Amino acid sequence: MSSPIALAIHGGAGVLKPGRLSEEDENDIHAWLHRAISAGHRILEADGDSLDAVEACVIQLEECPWFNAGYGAVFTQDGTHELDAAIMRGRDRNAGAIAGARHARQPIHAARQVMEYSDHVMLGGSGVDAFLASRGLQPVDNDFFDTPLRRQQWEEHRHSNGAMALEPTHAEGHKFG
Amino acid sequence: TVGAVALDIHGHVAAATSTGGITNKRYGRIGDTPLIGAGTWADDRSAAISATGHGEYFIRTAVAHDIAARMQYGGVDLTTACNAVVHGELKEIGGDGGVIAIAPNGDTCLIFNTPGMYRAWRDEKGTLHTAIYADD
Repeated sequence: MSSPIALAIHGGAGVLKPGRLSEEDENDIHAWLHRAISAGHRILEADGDSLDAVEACVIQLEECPWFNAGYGAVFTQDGTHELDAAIMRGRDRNAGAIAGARHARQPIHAARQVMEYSDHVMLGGSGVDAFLASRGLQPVDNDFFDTPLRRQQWEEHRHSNGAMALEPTHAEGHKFG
Repeated sequence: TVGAVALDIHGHVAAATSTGGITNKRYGRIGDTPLIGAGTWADDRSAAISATGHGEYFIRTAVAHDIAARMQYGGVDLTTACNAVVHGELKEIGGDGGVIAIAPNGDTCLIFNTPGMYRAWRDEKGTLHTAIYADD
């Protein structure tokens, strides 16, 4: 007997109120969301695995500069990017996670590599890059993740009040998630 | 933060989450990392969950595992568990954000305590939907 299939995705949550985004931007976001969920949906419709489906969705979302993961990730105080990701399989509760990665082209894929090819649940910092290199994955320069919008937001925060760095606010443009 | 949860035809759930943290973070802060149990969880006995929001509050309330535990040990359904955690446990200590979750029976929840959350889902008829604001 086959199970029903189900799928859901998210970008960030926060101060998203009608009128703050242009209609053009809203349409662009809807298109990205549809593209991302469609990637996973095709896998599920073809009787594929839920783990492959969630990875496919998140890889698409990581490519979208509207969301804070992968390309378009926010800047740290020192002007670089640190990326985090986790993946988990419900069948056996196997899991993999990375924290503070700097050169992983697709962070969620890196997390899956940790899950499937390491003896560990979570790797952090430079260890992530070393592990990925051992797996033959090509690193990218950290500035690959830069976008003009994120740099502008970082500049505004850096010059307005650097002390707010550790305390996320609800101010517009202050990405969290 | 981005994430996905899925249930496949074989009855297995999975969850994935990816983020860059908060703007201007320092000291190697990992407060927004989707830790297993806080921001990400998948267990065929309960649900798959991915979270987005103020990460350190999600860690303190072990959001993803709390939802799963309420279902597994307390016998509540997915929507009840998600509402209790996102609008209760999390909000009570000031945590803003939301979760997406899917149970092995196909139940799907997208719940948040903020004015909006970028999101998309498949309904029971197979139609895909996208939304941004709470009222969408």
